Amino acid sequence: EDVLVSGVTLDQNQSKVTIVGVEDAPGLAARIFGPIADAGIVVDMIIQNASEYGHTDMTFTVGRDDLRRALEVIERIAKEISASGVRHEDQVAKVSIVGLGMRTHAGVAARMFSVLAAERINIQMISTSEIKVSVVVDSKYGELAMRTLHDAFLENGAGAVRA
Amino acid sequence: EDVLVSGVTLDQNQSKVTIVGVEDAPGLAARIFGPIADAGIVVDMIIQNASEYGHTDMTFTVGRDDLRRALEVIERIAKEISASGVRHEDQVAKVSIVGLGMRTHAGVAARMFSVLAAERINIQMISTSEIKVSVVVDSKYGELAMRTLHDAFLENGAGAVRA
Ligand SMILES: C[C@@H](O)[C@H](N)C(=O)O
Ligand SMILES: C[C@@H](O)[C@H](N)C(=O)O
Repeated sequence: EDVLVSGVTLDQNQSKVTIVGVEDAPGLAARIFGPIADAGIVVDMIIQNASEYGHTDMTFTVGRDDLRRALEVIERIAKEISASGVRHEDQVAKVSIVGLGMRTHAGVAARMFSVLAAERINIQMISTSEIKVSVVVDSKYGELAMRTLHDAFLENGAGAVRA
Repeated sequence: EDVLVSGVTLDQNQSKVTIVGVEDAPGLAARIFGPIADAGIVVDMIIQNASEYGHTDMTFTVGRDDLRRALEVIERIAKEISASGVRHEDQVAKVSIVGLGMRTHAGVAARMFSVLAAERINIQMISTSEIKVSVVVDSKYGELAMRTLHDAFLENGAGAVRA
């Protein structure tokens, strides 16, 4: 099945916040994002992976202008919920392959990851949807990541990638 | 800014596979998803959160019919890359809020998480995009999750949620 890759996007205006060691029990996600939403903070990605030992990390990204406020909210909540801690990164690059038919995107994802690996760019986070495969990388590699992915996926004219 | 929630979806036909303790260095994601793509396995979600100590977990979901083949591929790769191990769950429920303007989805996400918390449904994984906030929950709660989210977001006629 053909997947149509229509573009590669780069967002260099994001900060990353991770609440470490959140109890993996009903209600914790709500206690974190309720106050974030109430503060009017615009969240882009939210990523939580599955846990094994009863605790997990929750990461979200915000526009860099919202980082300070997000940290104020999150540091308070982290104490209230007895999380292990809070980490953040002032600037990260979110790079995405955008396309259609991405439900069969294993091939697109694999190729994206290979292109980045060839440039020795470390993938910090991965999140996917039917129309997008997104990774977060160190902001200093954002431009390089976008350019090499653009060359790999879109330089052959059609933008079509056989998945 | 108004967010338009257009629907709540439930996918009960997914299995979850987690490769635990993957070295967080360039090339590992490619080594995992290359073979998965080559095997023609259809992947839905891919989730990797940020790591702190040089290793991270990578989780993906596949249609339940692909689980056995996915595990064959992954168990071999996990050894090759010296991952700590592989976990899987035969059936999980992926529940999503689908809408437009979800870049301001902190409010939608917070409300979704609160609705699930009120039913004591544990959120195992979270992944978001501009058009979707998706969670993975225990498959036995899939129907309940969908119904309560549908009632919360769509029963007031408009389907419009002030974010
Ligand atoms: C970690 C957090 O997502 C928790 N499992 C909850 O349901 O709220
Ligand atoms: C863990 C994995 O994503 C690794 N960081 C890579 O870049 O391949």
